Amino acid sequence: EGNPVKHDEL
Amino acid sequence: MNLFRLFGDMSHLASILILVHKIQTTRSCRGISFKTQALYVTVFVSRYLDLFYDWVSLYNFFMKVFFISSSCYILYLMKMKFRPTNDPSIDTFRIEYLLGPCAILALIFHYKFTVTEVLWSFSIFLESVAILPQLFMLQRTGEAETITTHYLAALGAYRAFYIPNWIYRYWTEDIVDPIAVTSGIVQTALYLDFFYVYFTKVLQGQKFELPA
Repeated sequence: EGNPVKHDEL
Repeated sequence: MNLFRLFGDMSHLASILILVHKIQTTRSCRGISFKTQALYVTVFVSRYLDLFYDWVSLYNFFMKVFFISSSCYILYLMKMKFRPTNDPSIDTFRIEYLLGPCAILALIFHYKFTVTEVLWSFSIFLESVAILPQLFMLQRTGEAETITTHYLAALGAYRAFYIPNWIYRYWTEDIVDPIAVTSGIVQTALYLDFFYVYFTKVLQGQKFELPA
């Protein structure tokens, strides 16, 4: 299950 | 990671350290909105649930842990340690007017209809307006301690730095996060009035006072 958008920001 | 985002994150980190320093050294949380601080805890907790199932980097991990723990610590300082210096009678912004619309927006705009993704959207929307009780309080009292204005300036600068970061990421990685970008622009715009007074008064060595 991957995020459609990278949540790599804070 | 790029420099804009790093500056943004460092500015965010600095804002929290300035706030804790202000409360500790003056032994008072006068001028700080408890409601805004409580909203930040809500923001961080609902956004960083991915700590439990998604690994990004060591940097990302420690920053998330720091933001959750420091925001909880600030609530502790305000409600327990320096409780007598907290004056709820001037902290009168109705936060249900923020929580309700943000919850509705999150149900409409999200990247996936799952609990964590909807909470993520909610946290992004809520963060953009979480400063309003604080700005409302500032507006009511018409003045602020200089250290409090430094806190607000660093906090406002944080999301402002993210804007060039998003433009940069669009060019270099072809990534666009419309929810974060629109909220980030709103969030930064809310500070414009404050920044105007901060640059024209506080940085010129004057006290932060709003015109009567």
